[in-house]
Amino acid sequence: ATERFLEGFSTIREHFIEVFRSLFTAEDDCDLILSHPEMPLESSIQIMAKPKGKKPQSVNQLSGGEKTLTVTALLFAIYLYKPAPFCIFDEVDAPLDDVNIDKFNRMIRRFSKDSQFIIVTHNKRTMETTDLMYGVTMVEQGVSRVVPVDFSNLNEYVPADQAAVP
Amino acid sequence: ATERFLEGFSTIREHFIEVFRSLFTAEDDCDLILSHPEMPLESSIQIMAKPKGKKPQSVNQLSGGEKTLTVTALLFAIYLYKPAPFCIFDEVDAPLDDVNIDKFNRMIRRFSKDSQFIIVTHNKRTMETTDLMYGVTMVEQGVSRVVPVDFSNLNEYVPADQAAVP
Amino acid sequence: MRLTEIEVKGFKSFGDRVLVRFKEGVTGIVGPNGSGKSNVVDAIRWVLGEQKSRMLRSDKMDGVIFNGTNNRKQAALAEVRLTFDNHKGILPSEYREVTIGRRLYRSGESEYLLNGVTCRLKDITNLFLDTGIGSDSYAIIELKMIDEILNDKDHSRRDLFEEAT
Amino acid sequence: MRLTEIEVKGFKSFGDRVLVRFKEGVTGIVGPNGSGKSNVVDAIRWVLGEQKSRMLRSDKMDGVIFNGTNNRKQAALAEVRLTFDNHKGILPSEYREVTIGRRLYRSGESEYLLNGVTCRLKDITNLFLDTGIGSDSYAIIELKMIDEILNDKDHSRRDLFEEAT
Ligand SMILES: Nc1ncnc2c1ncn2[C@@H]1O[C@H](COP(=O)(O)OP(=O)(O)OP(=O)(O)O)[C@@H](O)[C@H]1O
Ligand SMILES: Nc1ncnc2c1ncn2[C@@H]1O[C@H](COP(=O)(O)OP(=O)(O)OP(=O)(O)O)[C@@H](O)[C@H]1O
Ligand SMILES: [Mg+2]
Ligand SMILES: [Mg+2]
Repeated sequence: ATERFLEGFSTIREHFIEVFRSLFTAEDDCDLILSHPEMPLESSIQIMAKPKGKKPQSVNQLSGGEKTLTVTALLFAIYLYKPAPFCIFDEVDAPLDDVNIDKFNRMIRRFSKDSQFIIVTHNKRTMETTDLMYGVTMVEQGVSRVVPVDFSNLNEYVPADQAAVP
Repeated sequence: ATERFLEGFSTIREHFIEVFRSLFTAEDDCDLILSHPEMPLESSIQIMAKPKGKKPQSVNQLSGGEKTLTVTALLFAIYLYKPAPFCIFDEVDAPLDDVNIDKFNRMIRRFSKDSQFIIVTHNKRTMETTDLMYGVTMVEQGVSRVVPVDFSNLNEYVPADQAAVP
Repeated sequence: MRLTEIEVKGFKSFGDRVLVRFKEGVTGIVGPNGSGKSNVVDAIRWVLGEQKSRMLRSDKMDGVIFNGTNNRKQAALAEVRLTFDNHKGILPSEYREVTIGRRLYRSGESEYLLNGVTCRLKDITNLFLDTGIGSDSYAIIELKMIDEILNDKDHSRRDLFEEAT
Repeated sequence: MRLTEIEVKGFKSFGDRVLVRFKEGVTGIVGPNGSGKSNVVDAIRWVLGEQKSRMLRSDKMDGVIFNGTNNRKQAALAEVRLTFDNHKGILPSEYREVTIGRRLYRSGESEYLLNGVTCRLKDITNLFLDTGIGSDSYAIIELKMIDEILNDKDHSRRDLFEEAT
């Protein structure tokens, strides 16, 4: 079991570095470190993430968006090692700026060749990258219904311009 | 002290109901309830929020956006009772859909006649409602700088279209 | 092995029966706040065997049964069915299409079903063993979990690795 | 009493001195992930007397001092100054403009300043007593707090009411 954990850990670690660098840039650094390499099964796993130029004391010093991208890179690294048939993300894109949303969604598209993705989102850029969309609404108060939507009828289900911006 | 707490509590409660109904709709219901009305200073305060037609068991059953609007209503209720000279919101609009973002920002505009607001956001609709904007960037790696922005130079600081959407 | 369809009735805000078909690739779920998007995700977690009511934002397990509205009675039972296309034979079942189901009656009785036949929760978890699918799967992610993994709350990060290796 | 200006140097990612002037109404702070927007909010909390390093995402208080980059040395001290327009006399000070400041040296020494004169933290908190301004003010809100208030984590909801009443 230790064998398998170590082999899995080392593969996931390599994937993590590769995925992190494509969500950030090639000049950004990261690592996964076992707190007790001699006792892998008792070890906790430390995440080190160092966007270019910065010297964060710990991942906790990173910004909301940087933390989200870092954990996303870890998750995708695990999916590369052990692909899950489908992945569900519920508003994980909320803390990301536009550039990072595009990188995040491009990564999802890359993985979607082998896995199915279900993405809950409020973000228009994310919506543009989906293959198919379902709109969830409550026409009758308190009762959900689900209908297929595309960009032609999106505004009926995701009312964007009903409220006038002052 | 009990006197003052009860008087404050009852005023905040009235404001909460009023603000909640403008963030939601007039048909939505809410309340603030003291767990032990006979011992107000020992009491915990329960929040009841009931969007129209729904019968949630507790506020915990509400959606991410509904929870955000509910707590926002409570905060604004407190600001009505005891105005703070300035309020800072850091990406509080992230879980909200477009219609709710507009309501949220309209409420901020209403309160901004008497209080100053500083709003950190990634959302374009929110940006449209500000009087003044500052862009924070890191031209030199790891070193922040702040510059005034408006919609004409926004894209230099909030790069929206640099990445091609696939 | 991909998800082809989910059918939900009486579960959370799904007072009416709802059927959603999934295709390959990326499916978006959109809609206003409070419309039921996360409830769809909860339905998938629940039918895969989620036992912790707080993971479903509920105080008690019966909190997932449609509790009615001003114009509608509450439901007597919550039911979710999830269908998979198993033509690659990833799931240890001779069926090409595998449907798992779960029911919870207001009386407290609960049932699990595999291709329409009542079974134990164990039969369902065994079916998905080693596929990375499960109610606590590393493949069902919401924003709160990002923080939990980063702070390693309740060994969540350790669990993530153990789940995968 | 409104905020007119904040000056930050050596605090978190502000390796260079940064001066931001505020006007009446609604000021937006925008920019890419990781650029330093929340650090501006942290600077305001810190100069108002924040003592809990975890509220500033730091393990230890010296974590707020600019720790350098590949091309720059770390700072020897972190310094923030916040200026208020007091023409309505809300703050108990005869000055029309009130500036509070805080410094933390890497050696561990720390200073508080009121209109340029060294003072105790107590002098600053007394100044803001009953104004609703303070490092744990109900007027500085981030998304995590929405959940904490809803779940009443660590009596956060109770504190909110006590702060206000
Ligand atoms: N057992 C139940 N019966 C009826 N309605 C329920 C039940 N459980 C939850 N709900 C309702 O479902 C709604 C929440 O739905 P959900 O969390 O799926 O919204 P959402 O679309 O994800 O919204 P957001 O965009 O804000 O995250 C709440 O308003 C809640 O009252
Ligand atoms: N003491 C320090 N010295 C130098 N840099 C620091 C220090 N503390 C934090 N930082 C850096 O500041 C950055 C975080 O900034 P901040 O949290 O303000 O970003 P943000 O603009 O709010 O981003 P987001 O939109 O993702 O929330 C991190 O990359 C972190 O490394
Ligand atoms: Mg949701
Ligand atoms: Mg931030």
